Amino acid sequence: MLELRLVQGSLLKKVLEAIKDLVNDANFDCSATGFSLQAMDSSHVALVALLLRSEGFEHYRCDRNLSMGMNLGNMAKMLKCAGNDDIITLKADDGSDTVTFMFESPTQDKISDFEMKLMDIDSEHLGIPEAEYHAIVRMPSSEFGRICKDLSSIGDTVVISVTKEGVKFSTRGDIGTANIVCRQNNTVDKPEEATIIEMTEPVSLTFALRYMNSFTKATPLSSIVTLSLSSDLPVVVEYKIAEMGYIRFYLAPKIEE
Amino acid sequence: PPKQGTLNKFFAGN
Repeated sequence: MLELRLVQGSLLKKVLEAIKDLVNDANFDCSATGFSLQAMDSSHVALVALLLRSEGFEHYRCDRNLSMGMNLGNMAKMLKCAGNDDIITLKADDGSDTVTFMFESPTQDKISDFEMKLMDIDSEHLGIPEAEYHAIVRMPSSEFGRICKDLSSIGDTVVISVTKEGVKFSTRGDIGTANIVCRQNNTVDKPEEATIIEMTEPVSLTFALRYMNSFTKATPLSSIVTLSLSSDLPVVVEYKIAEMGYIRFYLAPKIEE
Repeated sequence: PPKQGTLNKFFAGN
């Protein structure tokens, strides 16, 4: 028996909007730790890792570890039917091939339930090794989203270079080139507007903008994004989900042949 | 142009 009650149901709506275009089908894993997902896109270039900790739910009952295969497009369709202020409860019985989403309006005057078919998904669970990153950039998520969108109108790839001076996002395309430098500024009034760079050595990596733009669909989940970069390692683009956990995107770099 | 790598060589399956 599984029963997860999330008072801030909009979080789950936002999570699905953030990942449904990257991954078609995925297993949601439910354990005492929380509700999690790890899935790669079909070309094995990007991976999304989601964790919503059990403590973040108002009610969290998961009698035994359960893996539920869901089509994320269909799940997003169902969650779109929940109001932004609704409380969302996920329910599944042991051995059932369906999951039920229950939506309650804040005033309890409208209660809906949507039952979705589960699917069997063969997915490989990857071990993500702990890594020491050469550079960690923390910046406003809206700024990062704007940069990725702007650069993708010029080129297909972005070179992210971190030095003591700041973080540089560069692209080139048929019409020309673009460079955007964000300097460290931790003296702003609001912490969510700061750009903070921790660097042990300079790093420069090239990534496909198509994926970066897809990751920025998680912007509504957090005002801050963290980019963790090391030479020859996938970048980690992390959006923390307040009080609950995180959504992390891993993207393999482009490599000179 | 640089070639797109995949994640398989970074993350071990288990």
